Amino acid sequence: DSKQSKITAFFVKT
Amino acid sequence: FEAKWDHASTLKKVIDAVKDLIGDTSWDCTNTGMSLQSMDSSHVALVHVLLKSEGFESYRCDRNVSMGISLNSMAKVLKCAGNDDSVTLRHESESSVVNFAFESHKEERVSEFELKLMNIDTEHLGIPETEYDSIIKMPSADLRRTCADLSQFGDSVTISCAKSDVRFETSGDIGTGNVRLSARGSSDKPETEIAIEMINPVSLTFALKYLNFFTKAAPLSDTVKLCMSNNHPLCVEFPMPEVGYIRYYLAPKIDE
Repeated sequence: DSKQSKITAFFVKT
Repeated sequence: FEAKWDHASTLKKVIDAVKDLIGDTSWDCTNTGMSLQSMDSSHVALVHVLLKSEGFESYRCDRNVSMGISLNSMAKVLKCAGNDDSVTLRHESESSVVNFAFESHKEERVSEFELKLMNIDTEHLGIPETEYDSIIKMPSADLRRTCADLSQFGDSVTISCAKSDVRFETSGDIGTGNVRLSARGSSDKPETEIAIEMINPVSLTFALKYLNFFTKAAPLSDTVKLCMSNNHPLCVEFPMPEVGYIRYYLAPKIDE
């Protein structure tokens, strides 16, 4: 099974 | 701030390409152009639109401004413009509205609308420069069709890129499906070319729902670029030569 990751896990808040 | 396009069609297509994914957003206007960056409500996808000042008929931005706008309202306003009408956007410092003026090229019809601005708290994410493992350039209609076809069979698509072909695979309750696209050159019609630049093989899984949102940008650009690295968000870029681009980023599904 695969889980949807969030974009916020890859790109950091500026 | 004052920006004018010769034809409303491009702006109409840009809004249509992003409004269903992101509802309210801020347009950031500087002297180099207008841009927006926004995530969808579930924070899985990110949209980045750039409209360069050179792409406008005329463009002036004396002071940087961030205009919070409901894209659905902007789409409603733009419905009142004919495709060939010119569009002028105006915003004065400290004003709580943005003005839209549409003018037919024979100048016999001018319409003006005023849209209320919204206060939007935007979280800006830094998008790092990435050396992608695989870059695929293909006709945008091919991507749209592939995603639409595979959506009939499954919710997710696995995109695997090898040296000379790219494979899209899905499976669901009723069965499985896959589409393989092979690299093909075309010197007389570059827009029909499929070019694969592979440094390392890549295989990533994505929710088709989002890819179907992204391909709404296909009317803006004959070609699309898919940039992929393992365990990294996919970047789907629709270039608009001389005007700018729409880039969509999508977080991959990861094995539990």
